[in-house]
Amino acid sequence: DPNMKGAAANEGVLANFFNSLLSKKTGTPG
Amino acid sequence: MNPLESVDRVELCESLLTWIQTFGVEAPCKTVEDLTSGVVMAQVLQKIDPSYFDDNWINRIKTEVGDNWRLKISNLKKILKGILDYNHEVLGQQINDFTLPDVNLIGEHSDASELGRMLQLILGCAVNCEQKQEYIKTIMMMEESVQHVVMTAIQELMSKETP
Repeated sequence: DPNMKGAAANEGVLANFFNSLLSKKTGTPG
Repeated sequence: MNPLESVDRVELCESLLTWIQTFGVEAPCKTVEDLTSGVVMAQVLQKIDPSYFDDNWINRIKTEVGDNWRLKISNLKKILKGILDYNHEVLGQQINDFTLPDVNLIGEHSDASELGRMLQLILGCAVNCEQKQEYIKTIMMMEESVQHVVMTAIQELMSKETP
């Protein structure tokens, strides 16, 4: 089902983005 | 290309209104009008960083503004300044080339598009602060369509940030 594939891809994009944000260092020193 | 050119600013506001509700602040925050006094935004900022947006800061925000748009605008100006100072002083970054929200339009006309810009700046504080993990994980639990708008809003902000 192409719709399901599209939804899964979208989910992957979101998860990748927010996970990379989680691992990004904050501006605080140290 | 501006990533938000393809996204409706009003849609951004609606999604960020949903996000703001996850903070569970005392003041009502269901509609655009609920947010135009600035009280909800101030309470959210205090949750994001209680040591910076402390009681001394929040006490300068008037809670009983009613329909008085001058008082609303006065609150909104203090909040916008607080957000910009926080970015500079705590997060160590400047937001360049980002059209700042017109607080007059928010206070006087409950402009959803401008409110969306203001909420976008608060989103930027949440996903960059010390407790960002908590806020990012909350976003990841939200409906996919909301997550998508939030992601685009963050991407736009990130493209305007300079250390």
